[in-house]
Amino acid sequence: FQSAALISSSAPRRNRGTRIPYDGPRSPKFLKEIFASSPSLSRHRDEFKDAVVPHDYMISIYRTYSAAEKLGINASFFRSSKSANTITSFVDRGKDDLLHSPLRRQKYLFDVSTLSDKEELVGAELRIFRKAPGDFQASQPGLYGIHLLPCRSERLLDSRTIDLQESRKPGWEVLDVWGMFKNRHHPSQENQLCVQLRGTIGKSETEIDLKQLGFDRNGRSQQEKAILVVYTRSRKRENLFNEMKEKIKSRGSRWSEEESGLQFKARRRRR
Amino acid sequence: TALSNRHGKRHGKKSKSRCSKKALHVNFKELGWDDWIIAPLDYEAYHCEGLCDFPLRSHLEPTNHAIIQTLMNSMDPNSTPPSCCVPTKLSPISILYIDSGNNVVYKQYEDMVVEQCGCR
Repeated sequence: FQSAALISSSAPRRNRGTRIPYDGPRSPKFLKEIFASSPSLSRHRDEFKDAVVPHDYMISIYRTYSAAEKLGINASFFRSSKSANTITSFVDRGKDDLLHSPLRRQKYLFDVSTLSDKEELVGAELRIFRKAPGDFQASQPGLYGIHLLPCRSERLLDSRTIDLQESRKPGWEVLDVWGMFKNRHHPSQENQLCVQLRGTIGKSETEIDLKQLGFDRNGRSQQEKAILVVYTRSRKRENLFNEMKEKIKSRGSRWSEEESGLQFKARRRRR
Repeated sequence: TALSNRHGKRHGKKSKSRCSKKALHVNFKELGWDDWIIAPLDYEAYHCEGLCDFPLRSHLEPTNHAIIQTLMNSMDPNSTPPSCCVPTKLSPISILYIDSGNNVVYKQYEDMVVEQCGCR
């Protein structure tokens, strides 16, 4: 039973001795025994958790807003939160196929199928990690432009200027992709969201190899992968059971029927 | 009845306390929810416990109905139960979790912590 959880140093620790009364078959000890005796279930739990590495940005959001909450400040009042009460991060699924060719256009793909159409979208941004270019000799110092466009159009979503002389340190480039969501169907109706990045020299239209600017995606850790951050506001009060229902549905489809018997029983007991 | 209760309490007689906020420490790991909740691992949710008996105190912010029900209960406990000691003010907490698509989500969940209890 390894925990996927982040232990918040600021979590309230009052009344540590108080425990939810569990008796008989509902006791945590009993559940642990079920899980320990079921290798397939433990394996799935670990696989599920190991697949997810929270980005520092999401941890930072959580820490900031939960600290504010403890001070009685409503997190949705923060300008950075865009009045959202839910912030979802989608990890980039795109890959740079051409190892040796110049990278003129880079596609970023996100599976946004879990976005609920019951929630009001209030903002979206793409956060791309830019490494320090390995070969500075090949990259001429000076001003470069990065431009973000939808994959199926040449309409500019957002752009930034990078000064390679000054920006030798790695860091995150934040681009506004709210334009992708405006005046179109709710993203949940389209499971995939695709945007493309291109780089130019100065203000010219001459395209540059994005690898020279530090956007090469090969060999990146999970933490360094680009994320699409979507800000939503619930139209009605949600309860925790929505999350539990979704979880059960998603796991139900992932697990084989053969394994599901014991797991379902264990899960039902746990719920 | 109210006087005799108070008298009994003064002499150490075991009696149920008046409606108030009590500790309720929630540990998500013990609930088995740590496979989808990243943070917090635990928090203080509190709960409401105690008697809503006559005379109701103003800080319990009773509804008019609760006042009537409590009065009826004080006159004839067999005919009317006492009003209920329940949360009257709740506050949200932030939760960082993994959704069904394996995405990391921050959400502010409403009504997770009892701030105030009252008789309803």
